[in-house]
Amino acid sequence: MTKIIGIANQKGGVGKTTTAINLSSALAHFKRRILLIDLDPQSDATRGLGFDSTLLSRSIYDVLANGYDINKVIKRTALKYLDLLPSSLKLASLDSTLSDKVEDKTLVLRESLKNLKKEYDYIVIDCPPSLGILNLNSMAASDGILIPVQCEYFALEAVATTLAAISKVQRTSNPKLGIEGFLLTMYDSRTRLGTEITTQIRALFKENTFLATIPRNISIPESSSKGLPVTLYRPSSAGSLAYFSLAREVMDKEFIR
Amino acid sequence: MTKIIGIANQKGGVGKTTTAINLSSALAHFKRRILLIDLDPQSDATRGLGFDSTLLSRSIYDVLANGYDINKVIKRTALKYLDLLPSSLKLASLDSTLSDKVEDKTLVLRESLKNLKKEYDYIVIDCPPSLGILNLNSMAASDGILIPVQCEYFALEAVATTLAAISKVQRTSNPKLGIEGFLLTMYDSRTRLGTEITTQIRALFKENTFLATIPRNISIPESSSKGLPVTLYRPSSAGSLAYFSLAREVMDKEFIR
Ligand SMILES: Nc1ncnc2c1ncn2[C@@H]1O[C@H](COP(=O)(O)OP(=O)(O)OP(=O)(O)O)[C@@H](O)[C@H]1O
Ligand SMILES: Nc1ncnc2c1ncn2[C@@H]1O[C@H](COP(=O)(O)OP(=O)(O)OP(=O)(O)O)[C@@H](O)[C@H]1O
Ligand SMILES: [Mg+2]
Ligand SMILES: [Mg+2]
Repeated sequence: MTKIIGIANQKGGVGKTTTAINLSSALAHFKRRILLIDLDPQSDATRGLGFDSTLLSRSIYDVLANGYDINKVIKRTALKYLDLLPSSLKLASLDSTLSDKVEDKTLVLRESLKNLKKEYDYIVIDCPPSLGILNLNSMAASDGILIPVQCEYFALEAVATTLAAISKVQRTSNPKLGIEGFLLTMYDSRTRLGTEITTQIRALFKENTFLATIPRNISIPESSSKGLPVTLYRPSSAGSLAYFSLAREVMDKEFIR
Repeated sequence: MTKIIGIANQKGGVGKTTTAINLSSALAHFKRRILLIDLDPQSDATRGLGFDSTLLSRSIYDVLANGYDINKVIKRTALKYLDLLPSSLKLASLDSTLSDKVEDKTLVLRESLKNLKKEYDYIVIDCPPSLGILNLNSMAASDGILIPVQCEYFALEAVATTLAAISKVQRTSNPKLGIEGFLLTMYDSRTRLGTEITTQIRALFKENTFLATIPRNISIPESSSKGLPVTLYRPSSAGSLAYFSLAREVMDKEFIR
C-alpha cells in the first residue's frame, strides 16, 4: 500500500524542498521505493536532484494539463529506489490552463496518480510557498501532510494558515487527510531563540512533532549545488544523519496505520 | 517627490520582509519620511513592527477591496519617521473579491496611493513569495524593485522568474519601472558556497548589485521576536550596520534620478 506524504508550509524558505529531497533519499537508502513529485514551478526539487527543468521535454505539467501518460514523464535518479516526477515553469499557469475543462481543478493530481504502473512504498510531494491550486492538489492526493517549521520567529503564524487550509481540504475533497507531523528545521542550538521556539513548538504540537530535528548545516546547501541529496553527498554530516532519523520515524509509523 | 520601492523575489525565505522592515527603519533614522506597506497576507512586516494584524480593525485589504480611506488605516510606529500600512489574512482573497468590479485588478494599489494626504520621501512595499495579483500591484505602483538574493544555491532560478515578471509589467502597466538593485542577504563568509554564490551574482548583475551585503546575524530574528527593527533593537550589530549602509546607498541614488 502506497503512503502519500505532502510537504507544505505557506511560509517561504523553511526547508520544504530540502526535506522533500532528503526524506525521499533517506527512505530510498532503506530500500523503500519512492516517487518524489515536484509540484513547484520553481523546480527546486528537480534541480536539487541534478536535472535542468528547461531541458526536459515533458514534466508534470503535461500530465496535469493535457493528460499525458504519467509513466512516460517519470525520471530515474542517482539513487536506485528513488524516481522523480519533474516540474517546469509552465506549471505556474495550471490554474488558467485547466479553467473550463475540468469539474474540480484540485483533483487532477489524485486522478493522474491512479494511472501509475509502478508500485511505490511512498510518494513525497514538494509544493510552492502558497495555498493555491498546486497545494490543494497535493492535499487532496495525500494521506498526511508533513509541515517543516523553521526555528525562527515568524514561523508560527504561517503554520496556523497552513493548518486552516488542511482542515478545509479534510472537510471537502479528502476526509482521510491527516498530519504526518511537524518537523523542526534549521535549528541552531547555539542561539537562545532557537531553543525558545523549539520548546514552544513541541509544547504546542506535542507528539505530533517529530523527535528528529534538522540542524542548520552547511552540507545541505552545498549538496544542492552539486545536484545531490545530502544523504548521498555527505552521508555522515549532521544534516544527513538528521534526515536518516526522520526517515526511521516515518517508517516506524507504518505499523501504526 | 516620493520614491516607491517594491521588494520582490518569488523564492521564499530570502529576506524580503527583513529588508522591507530594516531598510525602512534605517531610512527613518536618517530622517526620511517612510511609509512601509505590508502587501503579504501573512502580515510578517506588520508583526515585525509589533502589531497583531488580527487585532487591527482595518488593513490594506479594506483600502484595496472596498475603497476605504487609506489615511485612516495608516499606523504610526515606534520610530518617528516610519508609518505602516498594515496587512491582514483577508488580503489572500483580493483576487476573487475584486473580480468583476474593477477594469484592471493590478492597478488598485497605484490608484489608492493617489489619495495619500501625507507626504513621504520613500514608500517601501513588502510582498509575498509569489507573482500573483499582489506582486503585480506592487510592481505597477513602484519606481524600482529591490531584489533580495539569498547567498544559497537555489537563489538564481527564482531571480530569473522575478525578472521576467518585472519586464512584463514594464511592457504593460508601468513602463517606468526599474531595478533598484540586487541585495545579497544571509551571507556567511565562513563558507565556500557563500563566497562562490556572491561572486557569481556580482559578476552577473555588476553595478546593479548593492555594495552593502547583509550577513547572517542572529540579532535579526531576535529583533523580529521583539516586534522591533534590528536598527532599533541592536543598532551596532552586524545586521543593523549592513542595513544602515544599504539605506545610505539608496539615498545616494536620489541624486542620480
Ligand atoms: N538545515 C539546513 N541547514 C542549512 N541550510 C538549509 C537547511 N535547510 C534548508 N537550507 C537552505 O535554506 C534555503 C531554503 O530551503 P528550501 O529551498 O528547502 O526551502 P523551501 O521551503 O522549499 O523554500 P520555498 O518556500 O521557496 O519553496 C535553501 O537555500 C537551502 O539550501
Ligand atoms: N541576515 C539574516 N540573518 C539571520 N536571519 C535572517 C536574516 N535575514 C532574514 N533572516 C531570517 O530568515 C527568515 C526569513 O526571512 P524573511 O521572513 O525576511 O524572508 P521573506 O523573503 O520575507 O520570506 P517569505 O518569502 O515567507 O515572505 C526569518 O525568520 C528571518 O528572521
Ligand atoms: Mg521549495
Ligand atoms: Mg516575507
